[in-house]
Amino acid sequence: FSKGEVHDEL
Amino acid sequence: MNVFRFAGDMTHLFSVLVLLLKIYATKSCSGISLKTQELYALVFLTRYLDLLTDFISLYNTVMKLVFISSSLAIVWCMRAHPVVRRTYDKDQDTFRHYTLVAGSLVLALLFHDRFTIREVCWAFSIYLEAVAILPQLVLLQRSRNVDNLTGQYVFFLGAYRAFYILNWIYRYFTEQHFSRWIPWIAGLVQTGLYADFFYYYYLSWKNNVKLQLPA
Repeated sequence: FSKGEVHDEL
Repeated sequence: MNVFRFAGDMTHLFSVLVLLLKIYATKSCSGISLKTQELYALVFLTRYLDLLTDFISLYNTVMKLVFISSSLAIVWCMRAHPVVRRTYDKDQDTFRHYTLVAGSLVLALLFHDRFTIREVCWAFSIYLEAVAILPQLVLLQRSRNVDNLTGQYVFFLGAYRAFYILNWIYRYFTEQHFSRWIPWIAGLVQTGLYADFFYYYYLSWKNNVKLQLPA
């Protein structure tokens, strides 16, 4: 589950 | 977190603070589109569904809470505050924003990363945010004199997504497989919609005259 998948931006 | 992303978030936060200052200091929301504020509340509510499930960082969680609570507070203020609600230009704020909601929903059902509730809602919020400023820009064209705080509010709101585009370019070159075409395209459309506003804002600043958008 790469970080890119999780929406880490607002 | 890179400097462009941080600058974008701070600019976004600042635009919200300017709007809250305008409403609180002048006890008036004249020139502000309630429809745009409602669309932003919907954008944050559908984008931050992961608020309670994914913890990314304290900063991320705090900012999400600030954006959700401030947008809901502004909508409440414009709808229910005994003094402020009377200053709302109801008959000027006539943009049919339901069409923007419907269009964004159709787009989200067609184009998304994965067909899950969260991803469709996230894509919906990205598309909706790109067009949420339209009722506000139409209202600015109609209301002859735009007060300074309102002009600054819209300016910072437009500038924040431009910083995000720089952030995406930076991340594209520094991280592997960072390709977010949905926010890319929506972000370019969103910032593009502000282009003429930025132009007239610059003219009003250069010639030191009141900001006026041509009808």
